[in-house]
Amino acid sequence: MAPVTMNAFELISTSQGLNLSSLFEK
Amino acid sequence: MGCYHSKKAKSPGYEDPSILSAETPFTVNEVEALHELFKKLSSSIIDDGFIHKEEFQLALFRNRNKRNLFADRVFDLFDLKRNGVIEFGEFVRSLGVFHPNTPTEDKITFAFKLYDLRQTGYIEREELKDMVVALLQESDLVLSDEVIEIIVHKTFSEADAKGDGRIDQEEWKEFVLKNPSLIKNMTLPYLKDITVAFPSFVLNSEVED
Repeated sequence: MAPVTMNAFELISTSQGLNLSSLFEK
Repeated sequence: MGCYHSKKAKSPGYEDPSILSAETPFTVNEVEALHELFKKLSSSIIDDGFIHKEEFQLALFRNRNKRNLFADRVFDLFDLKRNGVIEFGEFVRSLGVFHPNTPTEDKITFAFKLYDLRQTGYIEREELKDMVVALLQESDLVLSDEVIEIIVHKTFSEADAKGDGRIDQEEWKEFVLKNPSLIKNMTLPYLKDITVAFPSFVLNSEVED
């Protein structure tokens, strides 16, 4: 069961709200 | 004979690029290029020289009304003066953390502040669960509460080296150094090419780098 082996912080770090590269999109 | 130097009117909150450059990893020209980006973001809804929460959400999500726990935390951390808007100097200083040349330690500290939702100086178990739930809400991933509990419990037991039920800054640092991918999103390679992305800064430049 793959999700159980996930690191919670790794999961969180994929949030779109933490992906600031979107700020630079034209 | 004096030389003629005209200063264009700058928006409120504007700070001298040479001062910002001295305090951040950016060159003066890069700060000026960031000002071009800042002008774009800060005028997308209300053209007043400040980035409002809705403008930040619009830039991140293409949707001014999309609330997101993590975007709220980033906004609050960028808003150093805590006055509800992001000023130009705050924008440059905060983005400096995301520069590829910024020390890993600074990135680790920033990520800790992000995840310390209640600003107690610790990442608590409940906060970690709240963040996992928030992440799941914005993604298509559906997990049962039981599975969420297992993920949180496992991660917490690995990070909380002292076993006191909360993660302090020292434990967080050790945990990130063992799992460097956790702060991958704290680096924006794009910031090294900011003058290429916003070449119009040259038109408004007051210095030659």
